[in-house]
Amino acid sequence: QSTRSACPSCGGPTLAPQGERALVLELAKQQILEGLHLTSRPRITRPLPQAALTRALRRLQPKSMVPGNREKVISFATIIDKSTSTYRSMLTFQLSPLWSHHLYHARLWLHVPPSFPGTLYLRIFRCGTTRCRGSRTFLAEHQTTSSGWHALTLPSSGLRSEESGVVKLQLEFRPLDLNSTAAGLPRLLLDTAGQQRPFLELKIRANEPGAGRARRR
Amino acid sequence: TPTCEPETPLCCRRDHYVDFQELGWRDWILQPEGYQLNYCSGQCPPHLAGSPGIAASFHSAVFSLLKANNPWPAGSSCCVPTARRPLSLLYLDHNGNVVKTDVPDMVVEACGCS
Repeated sequence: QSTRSACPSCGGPTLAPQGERALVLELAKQQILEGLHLTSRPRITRPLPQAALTRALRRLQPKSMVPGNREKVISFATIIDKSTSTYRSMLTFQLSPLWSHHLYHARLWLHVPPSFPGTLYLRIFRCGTTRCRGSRTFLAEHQTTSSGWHALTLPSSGLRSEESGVVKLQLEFRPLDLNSTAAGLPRLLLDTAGQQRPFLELKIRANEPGAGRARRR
Repeated sequence: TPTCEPETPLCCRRDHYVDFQELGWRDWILQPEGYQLNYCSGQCPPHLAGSPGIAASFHSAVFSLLKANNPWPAGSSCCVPTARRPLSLLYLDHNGNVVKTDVPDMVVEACGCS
């Protein structure tokens, strides 16, 4: 190469500004994917409703830094099955199998509409991948008379997902006031349109050891 | 460390702001809108080897002059990052989950000669 235009640090030819910009953009893509441990960029097939996304962003407090090598996740129910019975419904979540063993905090957020009559008594079970026949694990119970968003803390051990990352939760409603019935409760409670879609709020410890340690180059 | 000017041949920090819109990634990276992709480039002659950056203290400047007048065997010294900070990202993963994470050592803040 002609020494006149040699790049000072690598001995290669100095890049023209456009060439340097293109190189920087490629570098940025590699750096981001490597930093997120992704092999390719995610393809968003089911865009989230803006209201649900806004709520998630508010929940994740974008300003606060995540403590070293931890992650926060908001996972919206992908399937809401209300037909299982009058008093029961099933929520399906698609998590990443990698999170299973590093999950240390889990809450299920449910929205109780203002039109809801009386006292709500709710029990939450973890189901196997089938339709919750037979084996199901009790996770939590909740009772409330107020409407609005409710956060139900779940034992993180109860959310270990299979290899597929699928987590199925069964909600069981029971009317407490004699004159109110649970009939149609699932329809009332579980909004599938997406404005008040139920979601899981998770906190995960990153899985590689010493992730926060400064890497020496 | 100074940011590189076109005529700066010595080790410095080259600043580039990357807007995720320019990458076509704003559909899955929710926040921030972009980030500083800085990198280090420039020569590290022997008398700068080991200096934390061009704008060193007076003592290390004198020490560098002494080194320059008594060149040691030519060891190669490289222009490398000497300070970096994490980047906080909010993004949608392959399953449509909203993930917030801090990627360590993502932004180069200072360069110096190894």
